[in-house]
Amino acid sequence: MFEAKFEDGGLFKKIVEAIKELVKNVNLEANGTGISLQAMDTSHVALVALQLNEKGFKKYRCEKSLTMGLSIENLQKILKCSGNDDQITLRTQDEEPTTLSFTFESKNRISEFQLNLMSLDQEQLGVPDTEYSSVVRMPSNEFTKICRELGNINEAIGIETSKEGIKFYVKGDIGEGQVSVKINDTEKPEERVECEVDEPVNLSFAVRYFNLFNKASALSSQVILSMSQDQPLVIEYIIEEMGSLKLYLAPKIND
Amino acid sequence: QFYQLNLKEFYKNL
Repeated sequence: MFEAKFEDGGLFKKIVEAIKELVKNVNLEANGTGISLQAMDTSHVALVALQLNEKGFKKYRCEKSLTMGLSIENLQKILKCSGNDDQITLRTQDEEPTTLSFTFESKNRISEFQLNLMSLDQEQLGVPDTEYSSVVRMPSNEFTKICRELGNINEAIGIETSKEGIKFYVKGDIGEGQVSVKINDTEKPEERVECEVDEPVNLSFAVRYFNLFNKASALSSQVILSMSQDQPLVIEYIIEEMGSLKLYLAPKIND
Repeated sequence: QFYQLNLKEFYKNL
């Protein structure tokens, strides 16, 4: 039997909202340590990796490892029947379940839904836990804003790191521009900008993916960008007390 | 000239 109860069901809704335009069908993996998900977009440019640890749930039980194939679109239809303040419980009964049950609980109502599961043949990529040569922490809303602004000018956005900070730049048909974000150690943790740069990087990415990734900014006030030259970038949103959502994006490489 | 790196190939070839 598998059971996972989110005290804050709105959090689960935010996670689904954050990934819904990146991936269509996903395998949700559950085991004794928690729930995870790894899926790639159809063009193999972006990868979503979610980890939710059992300790972060109000209630968690998983006797046997389980793979649940879900359509994100259908999952969202069911989640629309829940309130943002509901507690949400996911549950399966059988060893090889064909449905995933949802209980939405508020002060005055309890709703039950069953979502049909699918069998998905999805390859899991072994993404190594590597050291990155530049790691930047900055406010997630600031990152969202910069991507939106620069995305107006060109479809590719450049990111350059140095000991002084991080610079975003674009060069398009209409002209070019850059935004430098200064390092600060303000007392407000959500406004802090930190750069750990062992080796500077200069990378280029398709901005439309960033604009999709930025839907995850509702999960955390800070975003962590981990980069190495000519390697996929990782954008991480820490989900407080529960785990993290990591979004990987392949760069455009200078030929 | 830029080309778009493919994530699947990148991680497979590691």
